[in-house]
Amino acid sequence: PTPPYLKWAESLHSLLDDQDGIHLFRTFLKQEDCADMLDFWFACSGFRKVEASDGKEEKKLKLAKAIYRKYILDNNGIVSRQIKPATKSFIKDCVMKLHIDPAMFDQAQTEIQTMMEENTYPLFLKSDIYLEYT
Amino acid sequence: IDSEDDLLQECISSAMPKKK
Repeated sequence: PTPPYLKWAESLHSLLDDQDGIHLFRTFLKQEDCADMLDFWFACSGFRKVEASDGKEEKKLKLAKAIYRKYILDNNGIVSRQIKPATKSFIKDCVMKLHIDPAMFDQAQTEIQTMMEENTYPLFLKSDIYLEYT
Repeated sequence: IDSEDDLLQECISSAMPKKK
């Protein structure tokens, strides 16, 4: 069978589908000071998965606010700097108007994912951390 | 603020793949 670390090189999704892959990628991103990008990506996926059943609404609102405050609000943060201004205003509007939608972070997540696919992921595959692991 | 961080951590973990 193909060893996991070779699968990681196939696509970003293959890497993010493996616990050890995530761990190593996060170690690399931490070195580059951009681990928040990965955390944000997973936070968006997790947010989408919170069920919309009654009683969860308050939790969703709290979570949306937490994600907004931690990653989007600070314009100097690594995540905030990679997200388009229009996308940020959209999220801000949703939070301010308490309009909590499961897809409200989708566009921002896509932008961060594109950034990782074009930038940090290829760098990771060439990094000492990955090469030493293999 | 602590509970907000916990909520965020829980959310991040829930999206990660489970051990195979």
